[in-house]
Amino acid sequence: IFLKKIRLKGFKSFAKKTDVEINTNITAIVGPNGSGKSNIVDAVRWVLGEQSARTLRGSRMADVIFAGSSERKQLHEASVTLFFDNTENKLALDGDEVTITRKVDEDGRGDYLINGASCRLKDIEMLLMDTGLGSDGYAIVGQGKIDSIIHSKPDKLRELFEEAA
Amino acid sequence: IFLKKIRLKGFKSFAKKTDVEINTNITAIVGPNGSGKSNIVDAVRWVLGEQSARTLRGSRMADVIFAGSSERKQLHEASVTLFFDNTENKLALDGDEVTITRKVDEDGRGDYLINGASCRLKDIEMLLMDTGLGSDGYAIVGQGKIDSIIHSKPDKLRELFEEAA
Amino acid sequence: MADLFANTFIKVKKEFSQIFRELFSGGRAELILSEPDDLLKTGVNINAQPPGKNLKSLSLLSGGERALTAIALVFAFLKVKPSPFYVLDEIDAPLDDVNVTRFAKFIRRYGEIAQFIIITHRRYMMTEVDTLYGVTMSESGVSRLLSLELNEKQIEEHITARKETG
Amino acid sequence: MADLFANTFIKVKKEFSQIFRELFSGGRAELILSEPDDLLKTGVNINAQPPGKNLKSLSLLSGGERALTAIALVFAFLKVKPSPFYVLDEIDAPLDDVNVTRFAKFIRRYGEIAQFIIITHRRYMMTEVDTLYGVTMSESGVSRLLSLELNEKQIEEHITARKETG
Ligand SMILES: Nc1ncnc2c1ncn2[C@@H]1O[C@H](COP(=O)(O)OP(=O)(O)OP(=O)(O)O)[C@@H](O)[C@H]1O
Ligand SMILES: Nc1ncnc2c1ncn2[C@@H]1O[C@H](COP(=O)(O)OP(=O)(O)OP(=O)(O)O)[C@@H](O)[C@H]1O
Ligand SMILES: [Mg+2]
Ligand SMILES: [Mg+2]
Repeated sequence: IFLKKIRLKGFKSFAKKTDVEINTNITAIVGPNGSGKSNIVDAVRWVLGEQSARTLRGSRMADVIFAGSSERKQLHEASVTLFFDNTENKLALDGDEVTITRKVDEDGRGDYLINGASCRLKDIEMLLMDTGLGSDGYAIVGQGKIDSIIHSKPDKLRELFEEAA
Repeated sequence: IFLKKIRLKGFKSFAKKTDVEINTNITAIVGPNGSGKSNIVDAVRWVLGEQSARTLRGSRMADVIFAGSSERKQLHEASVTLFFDNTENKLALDGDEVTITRKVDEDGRGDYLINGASCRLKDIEMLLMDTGLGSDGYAIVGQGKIDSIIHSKPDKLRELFEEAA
Repeated sequence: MADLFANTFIKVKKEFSQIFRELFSGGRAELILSEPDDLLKTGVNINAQPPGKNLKSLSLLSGGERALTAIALVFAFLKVKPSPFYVLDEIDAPLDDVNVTRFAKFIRRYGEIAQFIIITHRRYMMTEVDTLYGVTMSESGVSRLLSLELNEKQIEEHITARKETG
Repeated sequence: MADLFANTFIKVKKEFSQIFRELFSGGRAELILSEPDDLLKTGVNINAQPPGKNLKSLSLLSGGERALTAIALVFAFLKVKPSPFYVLDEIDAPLDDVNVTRFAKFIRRYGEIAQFIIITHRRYMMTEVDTLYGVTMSESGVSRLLSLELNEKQIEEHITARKETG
């Protein structure tokens, strides 16, 4: 499967709907400090099921909702969608495109959706099971985190092998 | 007081005696990864009395001695000396130049010297007491450590004030 | 269970040693089992020695050397069990300019196996990619994404652009 | 004792807010006592809000924003109780090129108060200093220090120089 697009709506500093088209092999994202690059990384982690608000730099899940700026009021909901190309039918679903969505409202109530239909996180984990994707593991290396890979305890390192197996 | 020179002998990757002249306001040290820049930072921390081998990235104090390379045998002793300009007599000593030295041998036996004469760490701390220098505090910011300043607990932050007071 | 682990370990171990040598132009590194007789419980340790150096302790490596060693491990796993995409947030921060360029060329070859989304501030990374996006906050506090042409001029303008504030 | 702390706190607090605004071209930040009624036991908290943004939590700041905030704190202490010299190891790593340049010019002004030894990989830092040294390991595993002329050519040669290995 390959990733076609990441859509952010009301997620952190992305108040306006933003589509990040990922239709090539290597995409770089650049910009000034504080412009929102790591927020895109957080969005991917989040939609893949990240459970820890702390890993997303907040204290509660609702902290990912656009909190307002000096010129714009805060929003009441955040959502992130991954659009996958499924033309090789690697995912256990029909259709050339598969979407995975996660939403949260300001009361912290969340929802997961596959192809627009409400589901549980478990369904998403099952769907992605053989693809090697998941919000754990080593496919997403956060800012400042490359060093901690080396400093992992021997049993923590072993877990990476078990996930890859 | 101001720093004139840092002399490294057998300290980490500085197998040969090396003098770093610091006779201007702003000195930058550049070079490839692994060339030895942070080792100079470790040297300054060490000669000012750093007690933790771990802060110096080793497991015992003797780890700061040049451990040999594919072309050179290991050494048996390391020493670092700071040369200070004392022409304004800010330090409680006579003489226009004051030196502070620290040595260690491979058995971990160490020594401190002021102007070449053996002394205790306490004497060095007393000498530097009103200068604001010390291996603690915030005058030496290690690689990757700028972030942790912000994440310090409130009482840890308070300690910085007490040291500055 | 232990077989699956052993199998994966052997493959990743081989890739890791190879990729390390490639990233460092020499030296050697190995993954070592902490308890080789107990495959169910053993942990995994990393030994790394950049070229010409004589030290075994990972902690004594420099910031850039540790980053490259970690990169070798991530890519060793990638070759054995690739994820469809990788998101790497400023992992080039501790690298010097030469290593950034080498890493950028290195990633190029893996573009066949997986998709990469790389966040970076380093110019030598920006020139080796297929697509370049700029994130900007021309409206305070609100991020916007722009497509950037992969030419020096647009990259430069985006890096130096700042909203004019008081 | 509490007086000494209170005195230092008030001075550093004032400098911190000022330096933050300068480094960020706006925004605001403050040092806040966690227990203002108990000067002997109180801790100190940092509140920081870059320009145009609406968030109070330090953790939500970006990597570069946190680095600049920490720099503001270090320099606030420097103005109140300077150390004779400061050794800063790659503290510019998370900064974008514009912020590296601004930080380099910012440090220049403090060169009057204290000596600075700055380790860096960033070109825009190298051009704003008085003295430039290059560290090299042309003999494997052994560091050597060279004086570099502050011109583009020598900086470039040193950055791109690598021992030719197999
Ligand atoms: N819920 C939210 N609502 C609005 N803005 C937010 C929210 N969460 C975080 N932000 C803002 O997003 C900005 C951080 O963005 P991000 O971490 O993506 O920056 P960055 O581009 O990665 O910067 P750097 O290069 O410094 O790492 C912060 O200034 C923060 O104030
Ligand atoms: N006791 C020792 N004897 C010999 N070499 C040592 C010793 N301790 C550390 N080293 C070597 O010094 C090198 C690290 O140097 P240092 O950390 O100063 O690099 P650096 O220039 O700061 O690099 P970077 O830019 O990646 O941070 C390592 O390769 C390590 O092998
Ligand atoms: Mg970031
Ligand atoms: Mg270093």
